[in-house]
Amino acid sequence: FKLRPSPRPGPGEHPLQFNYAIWFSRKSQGKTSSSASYDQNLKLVGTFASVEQFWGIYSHLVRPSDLSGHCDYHLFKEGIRPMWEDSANNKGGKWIVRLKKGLGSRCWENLILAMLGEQFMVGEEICGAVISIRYQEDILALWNRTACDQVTTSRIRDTLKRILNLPPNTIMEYKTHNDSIKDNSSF
Amino acid sequence: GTKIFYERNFLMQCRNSPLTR
Repeated sequence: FKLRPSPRPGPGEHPLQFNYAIWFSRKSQGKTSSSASYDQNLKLVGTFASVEQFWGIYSHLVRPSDLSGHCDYHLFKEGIRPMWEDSANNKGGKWIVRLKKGLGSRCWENLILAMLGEQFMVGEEICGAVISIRYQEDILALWNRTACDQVTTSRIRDTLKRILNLPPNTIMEYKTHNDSIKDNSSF
Repeated sequence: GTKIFYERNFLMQCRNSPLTR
């Protein structure tokens, strides 16, 4: 992945603060949940460096709510693999927002547009975002680098609430990747 | 360097730009 040439904004395009990659994964049959099998299921969809390149990829993707089965989109900064073990993530954590079925596509779009537009105002802290399509709910997660930095995680939570415009009783939980590794479950 | 911020509405406008393929 790191050997790929980095994308560059084309003439007249609007550059993003960071380059990004979109990944897709679908849970394989069987019950193995090792990090190796997770890694194997990650498929790189594309990379982009500008607003226009983002739309060029995103517009061709199936909307999250129209996917079936147990699958995830991951949108991460270029160079960060969407895995707990990546060096950018291993001291980090994520905000988790559980959504009723039907809200996933709209909330995912609002989340990633805020991330690409640098609306979180937490410097280099944001690593990436995930939407997980599950049988009874859709789950958004926003990953950051430093789980122990409470000022940053609180600011991310407040911005998330604002940009997702969710009902006030929506439950948000923060989980460190270290805890996810220990209990070997993501949510 | 300078930070590149974009508001949601601006990003949505770019979706319809002729540069977006």
